[in-house]
Amino acid sequence: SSPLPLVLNTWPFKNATNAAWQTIASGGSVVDAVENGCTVCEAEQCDGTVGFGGSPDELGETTLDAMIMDGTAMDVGAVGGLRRIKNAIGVARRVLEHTTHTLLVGESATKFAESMGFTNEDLSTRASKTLHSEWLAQNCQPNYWRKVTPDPSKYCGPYKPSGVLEQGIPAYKEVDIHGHD
Amino acid sequence: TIGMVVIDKMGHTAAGTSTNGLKFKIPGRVGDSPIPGAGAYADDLAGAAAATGDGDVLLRFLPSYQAVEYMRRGEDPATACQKVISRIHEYFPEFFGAVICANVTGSYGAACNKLPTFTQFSFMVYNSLRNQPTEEKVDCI
Repeated sequence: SSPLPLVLNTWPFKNATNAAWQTIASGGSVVDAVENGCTVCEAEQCDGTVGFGGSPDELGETTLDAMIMDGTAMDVGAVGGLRRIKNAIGVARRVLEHTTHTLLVGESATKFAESMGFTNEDLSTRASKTLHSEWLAQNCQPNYWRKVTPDPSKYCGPYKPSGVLEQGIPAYKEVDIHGHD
Repeated sequence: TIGMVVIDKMGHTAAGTSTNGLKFKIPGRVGDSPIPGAGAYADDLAGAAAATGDGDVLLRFLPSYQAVEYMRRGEDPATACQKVISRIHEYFPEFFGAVICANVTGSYGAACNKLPTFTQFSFMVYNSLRNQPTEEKVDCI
């Protein structure tokens, strides 16, 4: 027999898998299932790489990216660099349902989310603030700058273009498997 | 990041992602996750896929779209995922990334790029042959 329906997700985020399955089992659509499954991970901050309070940027802010794709209608809703709104996949679903656009980004995406009834709230937590201050204390290592001055492999910014390849070629960066997209 | 693929009994597909991205990113940086075809892709006529890892690299290869196109041409999901990883590996041998793939009959697979600290990739499966979500691991190539 066909093993359908099927729920598949990256990493061992079991609660998200279960939430998606329960949605299908109770008659929800596959788009509902993806939204509900990912929402669970956002709420649970799955391994710190999903949802609020993780992966602060250089200024200590957490921003969120999400998308949802309906493979029947080839319809998509997505948000990038979403600020101060926790339920990113919910906002992505609203982009799919209530606009003919595909991707909304940044501060304007936040305004769209507020118009859809989502709450504007701080996404940082004590944990993300601690992570950020430790990073600052380690001269902002690792970072994603190159060919700038001062030497990004040694110092924090602000940086300016230097036109010179790094003063020291950045050593191979150890992969942080808890820091991913 | 969570990347998710769902296919119902009628073969309707959906895919999605949610993430807070890379740590200590330059403000304004967005990875692969919200980009259709990169973070995730779904098409009832072929299947669905989702990717996770270093989004700066993944974004350049549209791995989810590529995986669905391989499945559209008849590759099984595991092979489709492996071909996508091999494609990226040619250009970025040390990239951190993994892909999950499923076709519309409910077959599924996954693949990842082997690194010293990343030799296996864990993902979750729940289908009508099981009564609970099950963790599976795949050896990276």
